[in-house]
Amino acid sequence: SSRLGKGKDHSWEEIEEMLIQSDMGIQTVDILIEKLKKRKGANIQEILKEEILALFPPLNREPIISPSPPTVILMVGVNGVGKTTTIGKLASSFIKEGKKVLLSASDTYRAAAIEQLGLIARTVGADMVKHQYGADPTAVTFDALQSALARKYDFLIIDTAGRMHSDKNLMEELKKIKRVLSTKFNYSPLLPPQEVIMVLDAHVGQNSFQQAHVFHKALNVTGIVLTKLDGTAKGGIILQIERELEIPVKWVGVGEKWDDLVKFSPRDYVESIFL
Amino acid sequence: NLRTRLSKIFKKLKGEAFLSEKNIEEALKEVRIALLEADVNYRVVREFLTLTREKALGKRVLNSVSPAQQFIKIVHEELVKILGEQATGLLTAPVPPSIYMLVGIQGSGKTTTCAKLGLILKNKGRKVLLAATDTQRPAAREQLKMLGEKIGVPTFTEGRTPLEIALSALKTSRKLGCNVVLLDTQGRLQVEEELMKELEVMRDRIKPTEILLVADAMTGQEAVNIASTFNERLSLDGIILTKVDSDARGGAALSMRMVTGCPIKFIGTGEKIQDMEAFYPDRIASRILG
Ligand SMILES: Nc1nc2c(ncn2[C@@H]2O[C@H](COP(=O)(O)OP(=O)(O)OP(=O)(O)O)[C@@H](O)[C@H]2O)c(=O)[nH]1
Ligand SMILES: Nc1nc2c(ncn2[C@@H]2O[C@H](COP(=O)(O)OP(=O)(O)OP(=O)(O)O)[C@@H](O)[C@H]2O)c(=O)[nH]1
Ligand SMILES: [Mg+2]
Ligand SMILES: [Mg+2]
Repeated sequence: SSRLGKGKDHSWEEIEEMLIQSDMGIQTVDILIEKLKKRKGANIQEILKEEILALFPPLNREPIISPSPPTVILMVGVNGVGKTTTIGKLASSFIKEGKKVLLSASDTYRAAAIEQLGLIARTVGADMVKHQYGADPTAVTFDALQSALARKYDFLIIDTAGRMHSDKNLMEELKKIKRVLSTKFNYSPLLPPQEVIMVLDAHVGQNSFQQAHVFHKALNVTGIVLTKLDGTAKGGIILQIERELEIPVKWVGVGEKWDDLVKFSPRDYVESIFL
Repeated sequence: NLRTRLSKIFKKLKGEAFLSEKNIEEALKEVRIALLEADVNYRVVREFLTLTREKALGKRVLNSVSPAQQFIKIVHEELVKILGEQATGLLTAPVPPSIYMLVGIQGSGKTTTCAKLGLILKNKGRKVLLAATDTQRPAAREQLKMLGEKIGVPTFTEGRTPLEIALSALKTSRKLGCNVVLLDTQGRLQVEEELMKELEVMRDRIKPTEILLVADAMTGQEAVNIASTFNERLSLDGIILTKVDSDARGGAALSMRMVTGCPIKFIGTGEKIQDMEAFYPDRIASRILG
């Protein structure tokens, strides 16, 4: 919780401590402290909120929908950040709007990844395409794409195995998965995947920037989901990610239930840092 | 990097007999930046700098190395000292089975680590039983069961509640003649009160030989709150750091070690079941410093 209060006298160190502990990183914190020093006012907390809010670039945070279905969403990220769970949440929200959703079990590697996605699909009302463990994830993805087209799904969401951005072979595999999604569409203006969504865990520190940077170079990430914000971590590194990589945070995960996904708003986020 | 930045600070030190206080303060500023970039917690950094300052003050300048190298060596040694000078293994219970309970926040690597430890102990000649007590996550028990099959170790999954599964697993371990039981638990945030209580109850009823916090090496500033809360509530016996194969600097290791005093016992270095090693502070210390 923030110890900054209205009218309270705060040292620069206290303010710096609070900002660093939100995982913003020294670079962003230094920028903020410099801006604060130029401002006058008794209510440090309000001034700080304004300055943090002002750091957010004006990015388009709307989901990208294909003019002709399916809208294809590729979910990527390192191990354990919440990709599969977030797919369930997205699918659930689309289905509540009356849309038809197909999931592709393209994580053919991790133990019980296919069973996990299968249970999620059944729970939220989505269909799923799967092969066997050890199958080529590109083949599963292509199979799912065929199904999505033939059976006119509104959304196709691709689950992928977690992987370290420092693993060149696994990043190449992901590029292949992305490429196969556009093979049937060389006439369309908006090639699938319309969204490459990177999932980041709010508890991860500065490494999230490196993750976003490498995944973005490889795949051209169109949006970020910041998960586990129901914990005490603030995920402040997203400021540097948005400013330097221009990737918008589109949603935040705030729990493990299927409706625990909220549209990202910089204003709400800034308020939450001070809770 | 830190070494070049320190070289700039200390190159004016030619002909001096001692590392000057002024040079040390400038050098500590650079160390501070390096540690914060490495995800070491803000307050832990402050404490570490105080300890390092004491070590560096009054040190004679050596002729054998540059002052920058000497200073880095002081910092590195202090890091290694705090991280724990040697790997400590797992305690064996006086009366079998030895029960090791794995806890931690969502996605940290508990289920995978459970199997990895199972393999290590099996290779040491122990008779291992894995117990899958996560009844919440879809296919969690299936996940541990698949891993258990891979390493040829039985996995117990029967029961309606985590406690029921754990107690039944203990009964079964005696029937099977197992001398090790590894308990996988559901991931939980340290602020999920009901779930933390559930772990306390499990600890009281099961009386594990060791409770191990499984924590992600990429964790940022909150590593301190996660580790200290789990430690206060459960009294941890050790920490296992996962995903050390990432290119994260791993400052969370220093933070968690410093606030809990718990030994880091193992590190996870990949997704394969073989990817687990004993923790040696030297390599992690170098990584944290960058
Ligand atoms: N508290 C909380 N837990 C979450 C959130 N999102 C995901 N989780 C949990 O994080 C854990 C990992 O989620 P997964 O969806 O399996 O993560 P993943 O990225 O698919 O993992 P891998 O496929 O193994 O790389 C699960 O226990 C989820 O319930 C969130 O927003 N809040
Ligand atoms: N690269 C790498 N991946 C790891 C390591 N340890 C675990 N993982 C991966 O991290 C992801 C999460 O691992 P799990 O074992 O499911 O984590 P968990 O703590 O049991 O997750 P919950 O039960 O949802 O809390 C999986 O994709 C694992 O393969 C490691 O040391 N290195
Ligand atoms: Mg997954
Ligand atoms: Mg698990």
